[in-house]
Amino acid sequence: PHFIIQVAEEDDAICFNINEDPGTVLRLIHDPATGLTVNGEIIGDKEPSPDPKTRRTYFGRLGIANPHMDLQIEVTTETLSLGSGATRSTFSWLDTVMIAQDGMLVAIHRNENMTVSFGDGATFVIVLHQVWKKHPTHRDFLGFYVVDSHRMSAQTQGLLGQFFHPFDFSVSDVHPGSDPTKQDATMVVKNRRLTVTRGSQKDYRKKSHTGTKVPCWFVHNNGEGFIDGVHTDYIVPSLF
Amino acid sequence: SLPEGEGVVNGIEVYSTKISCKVTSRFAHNVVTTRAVNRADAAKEVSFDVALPKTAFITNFTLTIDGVTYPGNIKEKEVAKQQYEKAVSQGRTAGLVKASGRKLEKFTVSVNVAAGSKVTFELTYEELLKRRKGKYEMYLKVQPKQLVKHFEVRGTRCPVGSGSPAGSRLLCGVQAPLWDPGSPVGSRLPCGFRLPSSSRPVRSAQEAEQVHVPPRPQGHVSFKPSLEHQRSCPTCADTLLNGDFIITYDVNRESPANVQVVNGYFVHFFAPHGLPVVPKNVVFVIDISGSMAGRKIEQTRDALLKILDDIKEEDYLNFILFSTGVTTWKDTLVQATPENLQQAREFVKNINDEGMTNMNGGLMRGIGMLNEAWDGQGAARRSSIIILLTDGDANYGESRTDKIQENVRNAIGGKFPLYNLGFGNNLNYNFLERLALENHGLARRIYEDSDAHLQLQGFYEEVANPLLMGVEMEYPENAIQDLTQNNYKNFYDGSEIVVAGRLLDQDLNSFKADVKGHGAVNDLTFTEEVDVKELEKAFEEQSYIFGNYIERLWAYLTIEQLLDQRKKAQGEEKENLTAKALGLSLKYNFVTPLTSMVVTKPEDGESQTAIADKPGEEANTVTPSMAYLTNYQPPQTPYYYVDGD
Repeated sequence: PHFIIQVAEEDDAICFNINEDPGTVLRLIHDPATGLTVNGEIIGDKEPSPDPKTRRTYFGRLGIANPHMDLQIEVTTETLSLGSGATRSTFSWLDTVMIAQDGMLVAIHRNENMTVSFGDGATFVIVLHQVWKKHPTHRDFLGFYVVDSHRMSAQTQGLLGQFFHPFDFSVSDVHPGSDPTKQDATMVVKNRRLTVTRGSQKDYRKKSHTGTKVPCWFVHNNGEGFIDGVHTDYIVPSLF
Repeated sequence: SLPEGEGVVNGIEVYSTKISCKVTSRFAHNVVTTRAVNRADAAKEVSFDVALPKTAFITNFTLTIDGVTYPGNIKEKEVAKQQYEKAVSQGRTAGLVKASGRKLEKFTVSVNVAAGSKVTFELTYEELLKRRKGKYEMYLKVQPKQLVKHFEVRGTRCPVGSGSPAGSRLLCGVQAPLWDPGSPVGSRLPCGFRLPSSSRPVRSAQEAEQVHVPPRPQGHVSFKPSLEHQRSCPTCADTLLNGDFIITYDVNRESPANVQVVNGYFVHFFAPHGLPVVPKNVVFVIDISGSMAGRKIEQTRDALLKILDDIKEEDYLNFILFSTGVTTWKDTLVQATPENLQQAREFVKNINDEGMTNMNGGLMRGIGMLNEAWDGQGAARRSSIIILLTDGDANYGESRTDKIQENVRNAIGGKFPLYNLGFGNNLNYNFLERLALENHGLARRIYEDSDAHLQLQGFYEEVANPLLMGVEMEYPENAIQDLTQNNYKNFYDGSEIVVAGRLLDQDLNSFKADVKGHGAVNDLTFTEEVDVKELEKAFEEQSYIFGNYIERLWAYLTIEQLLDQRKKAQGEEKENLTAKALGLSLKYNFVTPLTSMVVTKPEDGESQTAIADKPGEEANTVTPSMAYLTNYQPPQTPYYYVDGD
């Protein structure tokens, strides 16, 4: 899956990929203060490429847990289910439904996206990416966006969560890269010097089919140097 | 033609009977056509005898004699009654529409047919099929009185289900007719059947060939027995056809709601699934008066014991028994823990009949208990239900029905539904129905039969799993009019809420339909964006759909609800509701309890009249009818006449 970190202060974005085997579950957000956790399970194409370098992987299952509310939300490309204690409500991506529960609001928009808001300080959007059902290789997958995180604590971790706190970066030495159509540069972030490549990714929140291009500096090797630790540190045994 | 004894009985040959059933979404349109010829040398009487569902409305009846068709005209019942009474005063025997068994009404008409003449009877009726325990059921009784040369029942279901108009799938099954006394009752085949081509009579349902109905675009179930198949034995002239033709199906439900729009009318079907069951407070108010003695009390005990097995631990319950006095199992509602359920079983096993019928006392105690729980549990999400079972009228304590109604109404205060189960025939069912309808519930008859305990249990299962409370269907006020009931106390798993209405502006492009309800743990709002133009275009392309079925469905539902409201109304309000229901019945040609259908044929200088009529609930239950009866009566002044009540 692709990750895009928008840095409002710099009016720019940094992106990276995480390449792992289908079935791997990655920790995206974990706030030890509230217990709020978001994990994502990776899926691959129907016919995976034999070459790991060209293999495409996505998020196929996402889990949001809020132990303070005794709540678990599991989203797949087929169903969306909300568990509260022993009870579970299951919805389909064909529903348009708003669910209100103890200060949490979930809005499912038919075949488009799902918004989860915890009070006024944490809002996530999960986007459904649908492909042609009979496509020989590709399959439906999910996108995950953090719209608001200002109520989350400074201790928040995870592949996305660690970037909820303000951070600085600088880019210099922009020069043609190995791909003549793209430019490489040197990025200084978290006291590290990284070689990055100018590229773009897409934000599908507003235009769910075409997306909106987001120019970004791409960090190679599973975000090495940009993320805290290495990407395998974020592998967790299960969605919840 | 057939020789005497080969399908000709008393000179009358019924050479064709066709039953065509067309189900479009949930609306069934059925046409029963029988053709007969008088092969005798003298005039003979032919009777046409059909059993149709109680919930159906006859919409047309025509007689064709020697090529001349006499159409049915819908009339206000009073007007038709005068013609009926005139006929009776002239010494004519009248056919009747009467309640017949649990599910059916019997429609009968007789006509005197001249020697060598042919007669065709055609009866059309329509019905909105209701979803119960996850399925819709279309039911036909197949029981001709004599061999019929061309006999066919043909069921067609048109895939206007949910999701996209063209994308539904109906699952159907047929309960096989009883081919001989030894065949298993109620054997179910997956999707349909046809008799094998061999001449040997089919001896059991299992021998019938199965026909799988393709999922789309249409599905057919055909039942077409030859004369050989109909014979009770190779040399017999009597028929063994006697059974039920049932199509059961559910729609492929991709999303909880489905809105259909045609010609400015819309219908909104709502049946979510995947929601957790709302825990409930349930009080059983049981009549144990002397009249319940014997089998009824035994069956009540059996049913309650079975119900106790199904009660979930998060539910709260209690039993109130009333006879001359009122006794309770516990002083308050108790949780259905394994220990409490065991105690409840012991209590139920010891229920015995005694004394008189203090219905008011029993109801007041039960309602009081639910009210206490309601107040005590505060904002807890619980559904409250009160179920009354009685077999007779109140005759101890407060026995005035209007006073009981008032007491119950005031005590419940619209907070929860009251369900009334009327056991047997010796009770004022109309009162029970009024009482239930007034309190957002419904009444159901429990027939005194070997399966009464299953009927009781079945009813409990229908209301045992509330998924939503306080359901409100909302539409833009400035776009919709003539809406049918759009708020319900509870939505039960396996059922379906149907709301229909009219678009104010026929050129409206789109509108939004919201369904709001309180679930077990959260509040939900389901939204359906209805693209009117796109839907209408999709329906136009489906030529097999009879164009105005949504309008007729709306009219059916509106009349049904007006008739229900009329039961609990009084004075001017009742008159207004009657006038509205009558107006719609006349407009849409529905034979309802307010209207009759009259067929008039001038003959011998005198008008001959046939009337199709619909009985009310007060009509007596009679033995199930024989369908397509032909019989001989001495020649007399010809008549054909049908009326009810």
